[in-house]
Amino acid sequence: ESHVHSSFIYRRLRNHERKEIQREILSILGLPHRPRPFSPGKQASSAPLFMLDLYNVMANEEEHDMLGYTLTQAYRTAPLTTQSPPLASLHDTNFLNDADMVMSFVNLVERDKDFSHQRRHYKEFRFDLTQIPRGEAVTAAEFRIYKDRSNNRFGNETLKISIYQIIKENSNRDADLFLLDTQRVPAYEVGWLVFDITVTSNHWVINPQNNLGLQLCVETSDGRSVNVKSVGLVGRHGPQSKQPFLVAFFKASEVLLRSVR
Amino acid sequence: AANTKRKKQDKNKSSSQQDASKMPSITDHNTSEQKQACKKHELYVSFRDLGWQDWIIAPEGYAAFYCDGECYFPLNAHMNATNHAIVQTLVHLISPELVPRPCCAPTKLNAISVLYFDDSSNVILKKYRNMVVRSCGCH
Repeated sequence: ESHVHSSFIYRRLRNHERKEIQREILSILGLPHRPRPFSPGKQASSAPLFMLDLYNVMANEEEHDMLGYTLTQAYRTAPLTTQSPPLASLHDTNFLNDADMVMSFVNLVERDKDFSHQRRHYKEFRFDLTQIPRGEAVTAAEFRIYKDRSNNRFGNETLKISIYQIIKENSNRDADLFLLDTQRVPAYEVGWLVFDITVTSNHWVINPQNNLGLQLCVETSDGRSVNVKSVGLVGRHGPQSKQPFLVAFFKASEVLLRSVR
Repeated sequence: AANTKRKKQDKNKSSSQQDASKMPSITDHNTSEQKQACKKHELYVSFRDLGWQDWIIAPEGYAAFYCDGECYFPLNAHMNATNHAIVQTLVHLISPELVPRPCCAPTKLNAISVLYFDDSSNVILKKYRNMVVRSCGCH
């Protein structure tokens, strides 16, 4: 559709021209090589959909030439992959004013162990934060997980959902954990839950060897540990569009200098 | 495929001549285009035509534009020029062998946002400044 502008694409590029242009554009984008995502067709997954929502809001505003439109505004107005509004009230979004890059991370590990040594239900998630482009510093990070309707037995009960950073794994007892964020959610609610994990993400970027992942636990109001799946939290066996993911916001800490050719 | 070899060669010859006029290149400056004043030219970069649709999610491409042409004196009324460019134009007229004309280059640039996968299928949304030429002028 936008091809009408083009005097450039009306002819087929010769191979060497294509390579030259590819090299030039990659240089402008600051990429050492062309990325090769391991599973193409992942565009229907939750993280790309979330990012596309954010992109569309930003692109529309840019088209209308709204100067000064920030990521914060895009973030506040984007539908963000869900038909219903997020369950959790969004955290302070001031950090977005400074962000010049947003990145979503796919969940690499999700352990489906139902019980810890102390018969506590939990799920684990892991994200690789070593792939962040050079010169970018984390300003905020969120863990997003989708909650469907709970098992009927929970009725109108309020559930306490907690997210922990795994500090140390132990072979004969439960892992050492650090509580990051907690939310209280009615069992019947449906939508995305958002947990603030900014501090932990920063720690993992600086010390990748300490990235042992996140642990998520659910308790009833009387403190009883319950199965994560039974309360409707969607894991890796759920639909692609509802998979949990991590989203981080960055600010460039250094100016990208292009080499002279 | 039905064309004879000769026809094909003729076609290639004429299309490459046509192509050369469309593409900015060093040789352009030695041809009749030398007379053309500094202005903004259309240039659409299509990520799809570059075969990158598997990793760039959006946009499909963007109108990058480029600046090309000579900086004559007096400059076009609509064309921005730095004070130095005007001085340099005068000095060039005095000593054309020693001092080149000012350069035709972007004076205003716009940003675009690009959404793409990395090698690990993580998704990056980044705003790239200075990607689109908004106006050209003499520097």
